[in-house]
Amino acid sequence: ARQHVFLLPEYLKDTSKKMKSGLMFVKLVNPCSGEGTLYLFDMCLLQLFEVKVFKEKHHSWFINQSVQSGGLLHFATPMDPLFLLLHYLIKADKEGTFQPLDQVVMDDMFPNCNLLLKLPELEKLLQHVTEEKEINNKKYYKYSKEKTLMWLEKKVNQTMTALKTNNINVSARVQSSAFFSGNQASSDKEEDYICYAHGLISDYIPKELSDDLSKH
Amino acid sequence: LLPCEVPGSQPAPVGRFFTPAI
Amino acid sequence: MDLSELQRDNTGRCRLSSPVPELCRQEPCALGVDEAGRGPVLGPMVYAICYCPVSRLGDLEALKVADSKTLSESERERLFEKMEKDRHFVGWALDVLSPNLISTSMLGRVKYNLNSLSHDTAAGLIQHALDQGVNVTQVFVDTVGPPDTYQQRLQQRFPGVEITVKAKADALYPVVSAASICAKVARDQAVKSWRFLEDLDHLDVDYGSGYPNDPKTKEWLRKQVEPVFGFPQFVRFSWRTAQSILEKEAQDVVWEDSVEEQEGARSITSYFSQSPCARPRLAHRFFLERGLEPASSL
Repeated sequence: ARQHVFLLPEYLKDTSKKMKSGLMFVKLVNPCSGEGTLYLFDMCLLQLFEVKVFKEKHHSWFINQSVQSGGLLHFATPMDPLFLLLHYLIKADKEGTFQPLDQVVMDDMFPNCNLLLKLPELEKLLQHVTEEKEINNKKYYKYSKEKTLMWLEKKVNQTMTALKTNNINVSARVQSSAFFSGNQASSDKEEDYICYAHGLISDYIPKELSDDLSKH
Repeated sequence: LLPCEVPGSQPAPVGRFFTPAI
Repeated sequence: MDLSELQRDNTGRCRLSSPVPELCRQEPCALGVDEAGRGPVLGPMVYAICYCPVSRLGDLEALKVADSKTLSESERERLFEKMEKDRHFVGWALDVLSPNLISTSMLGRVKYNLNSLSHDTAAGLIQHALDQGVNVTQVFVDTVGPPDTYQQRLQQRFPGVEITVKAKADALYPVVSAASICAKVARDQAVKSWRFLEDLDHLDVDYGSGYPNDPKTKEWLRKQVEPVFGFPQFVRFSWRTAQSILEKEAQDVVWEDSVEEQEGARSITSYFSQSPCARPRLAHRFFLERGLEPASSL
């Protein structure tokens, strides 16, 4: 059987011990491209992880007493599930009405999207990007672009802080990070950081919203 | 991680022939 | 002969040398160069020098160091011991070149072929004798490749020394035959006491003479071949014999550069960018720069 090499956060190790199918690979929508992408879902902590793969041609692995062709290296990193919920809320927005969440998050292509409905503190999450109404103790949601842009603005700011603390090279000109001067932040303009952060966040939202965010 | 493609996924006596070193 | 250094690490090269007899620092000396194990597909190749004062060449001859090819293994060992006893006028040094060093030199991206490796090793040993203060005035070398260029190269390198490069030098000059005995004794010992890095269970060490045309050696190679790793490092992977068995029995391994040669040039139109809508939106440079892409399946 094919073997894979994964880099995972340490705490996920217990999950697979605690529950048999504690960690599940699921195919869900890619909120940027709309295509199917692989995610990892922690059924214990009910946490979503995106899976990126490092791929370079002509590589293989030695894994214990075996050799595995391909040499792919997979990374699972926590991802804010609201990006996925947003995809469905924007899609449902075309009807322009308030809807119950379980009718919004439906997808014949990716039926496992219903896992998103199990997320803890879902209502709190949704407040960032929707207007809601409560009728007979049932909540109905409607996508709010204004609120979403405010939420994404927070995301961009958080990302900018992370880029600075991690000394990520954001300058437009191509530069080898090997020759970086120590005081990176000063040499890069604040605007470079905003553009870079916007670009990074835009990998998780549809093109149209990315343009709106850019204007915002 | 090897800089070459060995096709397939198969048992190999890695421990016998390959002595990793830093 | 103490080959313990080779025992510790038999993946590179190791140099052994006798103490320099005081006489060899004072009197003009003749120095012979020869090798052992050039042809075999298994085990190390050994380059050796042997030197003694020109005035004592008769005594060296008297040791019956005749053409070493005619001597048996045990006779060579006995003669070597005799030379060791006469260490007041005979000195020697040798380089053991491991099969791994030979293979990686010949198969390296920049080819370093066996002749160049041999020439450089011989010159290195002559230099070693000079550095130790031996008063070398004459050098006799068995030919490796075209004798003239070899002679010129050595003469250029050692202008103050009279260089003679000749075929069958070990039958003509006692110092070359003595060097040949040192080389053969070292190689025999190294092969006999070879420490396999690879912990191969039930390894049969009956691999015959190690020469490519020896049926026993060929049989041994066929039995040893491992589809992913090829052979133990005792084998010279750069030998045709080894390579043809690998081509038949081992996995094809594809290296990055080996594919570039195969990929034909792309058509010029393929360099023109596709219409923007056709081109899938690229991932952000943070990921592109790190070779990361979304995993679409396992």
